[in-house]
Amino acid sequence: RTCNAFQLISSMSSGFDLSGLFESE
Amino acid sequence: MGCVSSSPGRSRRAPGYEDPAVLASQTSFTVNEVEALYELYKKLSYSIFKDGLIHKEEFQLALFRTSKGPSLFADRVFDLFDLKRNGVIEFGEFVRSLSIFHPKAPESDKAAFAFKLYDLRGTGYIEKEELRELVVALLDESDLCLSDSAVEEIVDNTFSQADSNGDDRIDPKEWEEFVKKNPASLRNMSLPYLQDITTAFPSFVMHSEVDD
Repeated sequence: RTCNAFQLISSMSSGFDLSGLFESE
Repeated sequence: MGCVSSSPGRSRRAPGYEDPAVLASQTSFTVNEVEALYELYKKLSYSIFKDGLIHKEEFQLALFRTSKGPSLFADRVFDLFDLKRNGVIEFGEFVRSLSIFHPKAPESDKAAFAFKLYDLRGTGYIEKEELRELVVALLDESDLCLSDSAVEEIVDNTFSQADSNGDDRIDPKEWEEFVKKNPASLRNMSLPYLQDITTAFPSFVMHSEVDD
């Protein structure tokens, strides 16, 4: 089954992931 | 004796500084957490331009830890955080926007933010072309390769699930229904780091002036 695009965007760090803001410590 | 201790941090507050108590009352954060976020904010806002405001370059540097080229996603998020649309993220904007990413923030706020994020041209709808553009950017930025027909299939499949009235665009109501059925589509809208930022980053609370 083909995944949905929003799930794909949500699950990939290149998509849209703000964790980097906190990981620079 | 009337002895008043002064806080060394007060004299160097960033230009857009807002009272943590006010910000806490308007967001999902406690006062201590807002103060912890201020420590993070200062670090980010002095990383390149040293003016106490977060510029797009500083935002990208923090996200990717390199000054890599433009990123559609970083651009979109920056623009949505920049509520005053003046090209920088001020402290209040930083806290109010991050609050949407708090695991306890309402799902409806997360869905609304994600909708704006994906509505690239601000038409009030997520159009097929916009979703195609987002998927292509995602693949480009992750060095993944998919054929045009595979991208088309993903986009078409997504629209067959989300575009219930079949007009080739997703309206806010359809989006709301779609994310209810597909909660994983909002996974990136919750940052576990924000659940207890003062514990996750104990160094941030060193300057805290308030007990919650």
